[in-house]
Amino acid sequence: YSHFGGRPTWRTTSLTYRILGYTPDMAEADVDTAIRRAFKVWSDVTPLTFSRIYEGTADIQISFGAGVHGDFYPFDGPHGTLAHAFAPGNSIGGDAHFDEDETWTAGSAGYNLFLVAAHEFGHSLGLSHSGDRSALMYPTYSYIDPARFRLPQDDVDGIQALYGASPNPVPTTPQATTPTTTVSTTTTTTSSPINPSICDPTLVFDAITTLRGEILFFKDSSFWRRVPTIKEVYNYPISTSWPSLPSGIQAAYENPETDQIFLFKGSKYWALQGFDILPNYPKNIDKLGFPRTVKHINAAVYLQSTQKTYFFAGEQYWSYDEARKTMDKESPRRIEDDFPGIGKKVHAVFEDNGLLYFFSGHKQFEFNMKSKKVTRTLKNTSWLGC
Amino acid sequence: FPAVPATEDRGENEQLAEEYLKKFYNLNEDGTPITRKKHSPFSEKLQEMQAFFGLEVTGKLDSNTLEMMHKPRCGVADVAE
Repeated sequence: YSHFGGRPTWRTTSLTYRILGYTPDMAEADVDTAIRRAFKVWSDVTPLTFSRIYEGTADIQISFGAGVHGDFYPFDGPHGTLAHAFAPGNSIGGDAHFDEDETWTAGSAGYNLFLVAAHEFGHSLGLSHSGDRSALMYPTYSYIDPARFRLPQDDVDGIQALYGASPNPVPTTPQATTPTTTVSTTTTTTSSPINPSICDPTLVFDAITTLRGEILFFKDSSFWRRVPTIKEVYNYPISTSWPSLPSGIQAAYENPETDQIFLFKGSKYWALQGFDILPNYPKNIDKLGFPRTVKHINAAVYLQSTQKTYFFAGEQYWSYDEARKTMDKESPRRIEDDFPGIGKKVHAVFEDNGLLYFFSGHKQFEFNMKSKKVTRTLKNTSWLGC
Repeated sequence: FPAVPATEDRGENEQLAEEYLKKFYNLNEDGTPITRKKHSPFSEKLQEMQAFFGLEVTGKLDSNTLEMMHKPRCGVADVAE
């Protein structure tokens, strides 16, 4: 790691930030989330706290601009320079500017705002570029799934050399929190921390999918949302997030290439982008190539390595080629034959870090597609801090 | 400038490299005459950049160096002013 010349730092640990404007590339709520999480990367390992203000001048002013944008460092159009930030100090010091000519996203297409913002805020706090290729402060952008993001040790050492360590280190495993009563009626705030009932060992999930680095666990009329960067799990009624969706979602999967998730119930399925249901849905599953004998899907998962989606129904599975938009000719095949050890039926499945996690009844199996073997048997609720 | 293999877009690459080194490695273009030195300022800055990124330090604008220059990156200079 390295620090700026003269080692400029903030003299207070309570810093403020203000988002001066938004990029049209992303929903404002997604920008807010990306920025909040990017600050949390640093507050987790230092005594620093970051509070958002909506008026006046914050320590760290955040803006999007293209080309010449009010400092002496004009941006250069798409790609090239993505963003820059200034070392701690008065006036422009600490401010972070993002090139509006880039395509900003909450996913893997374009440039992930969370990843770039976390890097820029490192500058805002006094870190210069690191020569460690694995460091967040390495100057070139490379995508990593935000859900799997952990601040590399080089960056931890660099920032703690300036501000010291956090008095309350963040635990490395999710912690269950006390249940609270849900009272809000808005979509974005109607949630409650994890209810201990989710730790019931007999719980069987209806469906599970990833969503932009998070993991959603569906059960009856609600879903649990696991946000790895804040290490908490919250419960949301399906009806408040997606009023037009039914309860009892039976299968779900994410296609990160298109930044879409698909939810299935009965013979119908819906496509969503983030939390927005796309027009012209629901559609019938026969559009995907299923025979009429298939009445519903039990589970689905998209494999990035092959660009195929596996649909599990009864004791069989179908392989759908997302690139060609057709069902593979060899489908259906018996689950038992190609996924030995996971049982005859699948209730839910998702992919994480190249491994498949199958939920069958009360059991969860970690499955390696390359070796075609179950590598671990886990508790159904292992992802939820139980 | 150091010798580089002749390619069709050599001029464009050199221009890109020059802009890059000016922006991130303080390569000066202040009008002072280039004196006879072992390495040109361009080559020295190129070596600085190659060393920072762990590339082979040749002082020449090779394909790996160019590839690194084309990568999307943060606009803060690697060398403190």
